[in-house]
Amino acid sequence: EDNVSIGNEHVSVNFDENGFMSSITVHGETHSLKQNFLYYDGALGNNEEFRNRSSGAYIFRPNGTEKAVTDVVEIQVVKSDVVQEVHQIFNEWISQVIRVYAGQEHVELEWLVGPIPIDDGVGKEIISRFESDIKSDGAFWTDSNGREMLRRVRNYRETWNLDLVEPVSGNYYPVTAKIAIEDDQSRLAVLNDRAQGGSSLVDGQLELMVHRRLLRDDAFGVGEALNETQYGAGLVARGKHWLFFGSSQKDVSPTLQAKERFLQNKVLLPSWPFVNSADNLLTLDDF
Amino acid sequence: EAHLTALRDVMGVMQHHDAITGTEKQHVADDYARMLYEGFEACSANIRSVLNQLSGYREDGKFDWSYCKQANISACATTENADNTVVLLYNPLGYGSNDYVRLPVKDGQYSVLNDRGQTVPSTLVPIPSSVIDLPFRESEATHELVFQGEQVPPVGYKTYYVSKEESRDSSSTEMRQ
Repeated sequence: EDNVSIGNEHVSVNFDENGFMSSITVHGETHSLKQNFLYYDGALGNNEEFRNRSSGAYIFRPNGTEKAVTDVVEIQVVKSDVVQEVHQIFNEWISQVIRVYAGQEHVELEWLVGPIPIDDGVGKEIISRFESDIKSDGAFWTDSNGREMLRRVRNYRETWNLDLVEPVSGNYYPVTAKIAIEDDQSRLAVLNDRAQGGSSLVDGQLELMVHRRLLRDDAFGVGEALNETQYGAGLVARGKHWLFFGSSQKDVSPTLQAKERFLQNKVLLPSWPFVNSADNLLTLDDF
Repeated sequence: EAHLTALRDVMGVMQHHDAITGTEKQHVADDYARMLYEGFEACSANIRSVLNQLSGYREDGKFDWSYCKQANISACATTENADNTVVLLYNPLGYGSNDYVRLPVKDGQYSVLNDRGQTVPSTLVPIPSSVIDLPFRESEATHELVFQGEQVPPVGYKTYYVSKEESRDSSSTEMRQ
């Protein structure tokens, strides 16, 4: 009956009465931080017209604004000394585990999306969106193939005057390792385990596209709709995001950015577990 | 060398922008997956040989190391069917690592010992129903055994002994709401 919270001595994640992540507490300070899954309907266009093409493998063209997948999330909480987890079920095809390991300063989100339903004849592109109280003033940072972070400004290009006719996809950038926002006080960074599209469409927000299923070819060359199936159903994808929230002050040592960089190395080059059961003949003495 | 080159060759092919972004035709995507699988399998022979030499195990098939190729759906034929498993963590980084390990297992009580015979704190976490119910998942694992690798040395390894015990401890730290 109480609101749920998981965490450790460094970071706690708090959930609201509907099961959504609602805030994060870092070193005693609590900040609003919501997370939800939403989707864009893929545009169905006339590929003969340049500005009216379908959303497909090469291009992301949402048809209208995003929609939340649910208002209420079913959750299960597991707490132990090693790890604390909240298992969320958003609907029949989206679920997530949010976890905090003992001693770690980041939050891990393991999402599972699919098979994306297409019974309504509409392709869908699914995003995970984070909403914070950070006053990011239109700016966000995305990595360049895991190397330096590049500053992006919403609805702006550095070298020409932009007339943006695609307000969502025109602000999407490739994210292969990290996307971040910050203001004078706080910083939010999300690391990913695979290349995804990402953006900050509203100040304080970050979003990453985790899965897509589209029913039309975009006429850019592949010649197929991005409608992958396995065992007769749409593809299921499972992956991880790692979230860091903390001070953006540069005189803190080590800075949050330094911690993010170490975590990036660890999650992208993790230890390799090898197992050996030897048909149950391995005794402790053998070990 | 031929085994390693098999994966090197595949990784060369995977530099194509279609493989990076996923804009290849479906039959090409399937072929890429096949090539990667064959590259992995070739390299795994080298890994197995190296680990057998390091650990002093005989290469008679009984003491073979493997990796859990279906860990991404919380399934692993080795860990979920064994009463005793040796887990070797290899750290590819140039500095020490303390990654957490998640091993798919059946419900029960497990102990984890490090290379000095000391008990390592561990816990059993249920696998979400959305994963267990995946239609193509063929696994009896219902839980994941979670423990932390302790300062695995740079470009080095540590081993752990995981054993399943008879009965479940009633004083389990797990709490569910």
